Amino acid sequence: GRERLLAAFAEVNEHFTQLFTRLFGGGRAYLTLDKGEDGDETRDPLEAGLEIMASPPGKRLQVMSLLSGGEQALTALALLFAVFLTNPAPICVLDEVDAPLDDANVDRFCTLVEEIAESAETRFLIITHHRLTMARMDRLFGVTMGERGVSQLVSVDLQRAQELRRTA
Amino acid sequence: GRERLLAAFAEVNEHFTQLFTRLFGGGRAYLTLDKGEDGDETRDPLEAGLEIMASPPGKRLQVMSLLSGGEQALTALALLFAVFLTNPAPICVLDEVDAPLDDANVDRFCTLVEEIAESAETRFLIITHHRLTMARMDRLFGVTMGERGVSQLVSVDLQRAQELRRTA
Amino acid sequence: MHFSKLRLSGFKSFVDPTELAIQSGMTGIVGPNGCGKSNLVEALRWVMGETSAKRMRGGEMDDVIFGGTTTRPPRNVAEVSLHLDNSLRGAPAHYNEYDEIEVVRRIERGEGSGYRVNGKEVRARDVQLLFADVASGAHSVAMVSQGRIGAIINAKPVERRGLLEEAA
Amino acid sequence: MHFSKLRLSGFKSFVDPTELAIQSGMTGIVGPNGCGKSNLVEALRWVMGETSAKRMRGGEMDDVIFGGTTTRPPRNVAEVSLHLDNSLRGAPAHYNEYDEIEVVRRIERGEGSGYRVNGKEVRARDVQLLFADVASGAHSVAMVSQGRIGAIINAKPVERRGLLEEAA
Ligand SMILES: Nc1ncnc2c1ncn2[C@@H]1O[C@H](COP(=O)(O)OP(=O)(O)OP(=O)(O)O)[C@@H](O)[C@H]1O
Ligand SMILES: Nc1ncnc2c1ncn2[C@@H]1O[C@H](COP(=O)(O)OP(=O)(O)OP(=O)(O)O)[C@@H](O)[C@H]1O
Ligand SMILES: [Mg+2]
Ligand SMILES: [Mg+2]
Repeated sequence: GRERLLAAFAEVNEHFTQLFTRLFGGGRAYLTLDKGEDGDETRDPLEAGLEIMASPPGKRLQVMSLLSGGEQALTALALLFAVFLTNPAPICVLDEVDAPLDDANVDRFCTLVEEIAESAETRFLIITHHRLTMARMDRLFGVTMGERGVSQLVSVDLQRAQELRRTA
Repeated sequence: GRERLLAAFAEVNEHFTQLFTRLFGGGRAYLTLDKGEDGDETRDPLEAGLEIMASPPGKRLQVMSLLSGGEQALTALALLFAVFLTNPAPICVLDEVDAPLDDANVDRFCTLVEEIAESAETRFLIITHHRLTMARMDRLFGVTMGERGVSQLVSVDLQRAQELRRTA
Repeated sequence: MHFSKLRLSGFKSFVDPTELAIQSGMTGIVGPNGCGKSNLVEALRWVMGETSAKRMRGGEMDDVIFGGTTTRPPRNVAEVSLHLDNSLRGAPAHYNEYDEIEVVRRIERGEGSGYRVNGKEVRARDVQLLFADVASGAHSVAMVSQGRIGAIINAKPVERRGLLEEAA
Repeated sequence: MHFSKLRLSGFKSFVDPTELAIQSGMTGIVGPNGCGKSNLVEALRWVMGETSAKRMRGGEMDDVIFGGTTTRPPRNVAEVSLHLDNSLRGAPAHYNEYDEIEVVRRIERGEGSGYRVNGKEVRARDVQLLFADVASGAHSVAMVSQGRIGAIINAKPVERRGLLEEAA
């Protein structure tokens, strides 16, 4: 019950503060178990909400909702990976999580995923439309609908993958 | 009340079916004023909901919620532009609406915007991270934070814009 | 009537005076995550009469005033002006004799905000009507803020009916 | 224990037998809007024991069976199998003697679905426990479906607490 949740909170928060700084290339952030509308200090952690305070490099500390679209997405990714690292799974699937990110943030995101793939022995399946992300993959599969409405999986040959790396 | 809404519905629906086919390069779609959970035929249109039926090229007709992420975004864009065309405004601002789209859909989206800009005399401000969209703009402004936390607007010179066009 | 220029000072991250020319066709706005692109769109919606702090991503309307960074002190005043070119006429009757219309909104911390059109003080209502008469304004369907497409996709059919009412 | 292969047949738009190798490191999956990328992710979640049709973007579970196109008739059966490489051991005790574990889920229209592990019929519960024991499964934090990041950003603090419970 309560002890487990507080222990999990502490571990996730530790991962989160580190991952945020790595993904943003600086700044700081932390999680709080908010006391709810009435600011009740004694509130049971099992009832509390999880609030996220973050300050991207050079900016004031504020609640996540005041950040920009891309900054919020990157912060949410840091939170997801923080929970993931407390108990790494053998597989991780990411479906277009890089859509709102600019090139510099895509680069840091890929670097982080690369490191997790090596250290935690986790296999990643990453769906993306971003050329930069495609260029960082170990291998690429394409899904096509040669015949309308019918999906086919093809392995993208190295030549094509090289081209993607060059123009990214 | 009711007459105006039904007249607006008819006009928006007409624009919507045309815009859908242009944005998807085929297929068909239409709007319906749904009768609600109880299928009450006599339901007042002022209470009804707006449901969207769509079939991308070569696919079965279905409700919008069964389409893919990108197909839903493109359908929602067709609906927005359909409402816009019933009463064109002098300015239209689009903030990263192309994020979920693949290159072919970005191309059709830009072509449509180009045509509306010319015919309706509307000025467009388009925020994007997509290189292909940048390459189609008449001019580009960059927002930078040379000093952390302080935004500055700079005009992107033609040389740089040309480079973007080439690698897109 | 055309929108021709937007000027900001002390508004969100645009602490220094900034001017954006609004020209015909398509103007692209680009830049890294968190640099201030969406803040520009909010400046445009704010000067056209936005009354909800929540829709400005803030808690209260004072949140639009530059709040300071690690190197710059906060400001107490924010001002946005929008220039409309009416040389070809087309403005609502009340303003149609002018060649140029300048709408200014200014807010002082703790004091609320006021509007001026061509130097004369007016109410928020007057500004909202001015833009509603040309199918524009803070809540116009043509002002597509970041995340709006996703909200339309996830909306229930009854909520989507609101778009039709806009067209009616 | 590693995930090594996913096989689908008659599942959503993958009407023909399809095989996706899951290798170490990062595997990118690319393709145009609506081609079937997210369907692949849903096949993986489905075979791991997903019980909610809504989370499979359908009205009822039969919606995962290939529904036909303008040129192909609908199917009545869908089958997905997931191969786990257990040569280095690490599977839950009950299955740890095997070198390879094959989990199969098969559904027939109007008849419901069933599971088999290495050829033996098992309950949904057994499959869910198998994956929960290796920190995976249909609802694992590491299965980041399309739109999940946006949902975390827009969630209220109390809803976000659910992520912590996953880590506890
Ligand atoms: N009153 C204020 N004073 C100073 N800075 C502010 C103020 N309000 C918001 N900001 C800053 O503006 C930034 C957000 O800018 P904005 O949302 O325009 O970014 P963006 O360019 O749209 O990014 P993205 O590509 O991620 O959508 C935030 O980082 C926030 O700190
Ligand atoms: N049971 C089914 N039978 C046949 N086709 C189906 C079935 N269920 C879904 N589909 C089709 O699968 C398509 C959606 O595929 P999916 O969501 O995987 O696309 P995607 O590649 O993820 O695209 P995006 O890049 O836009 O996210 C839809 O167009 C839908 O028509
Ligand atoms: Mg933005
Ligand atoms: Mg998808």
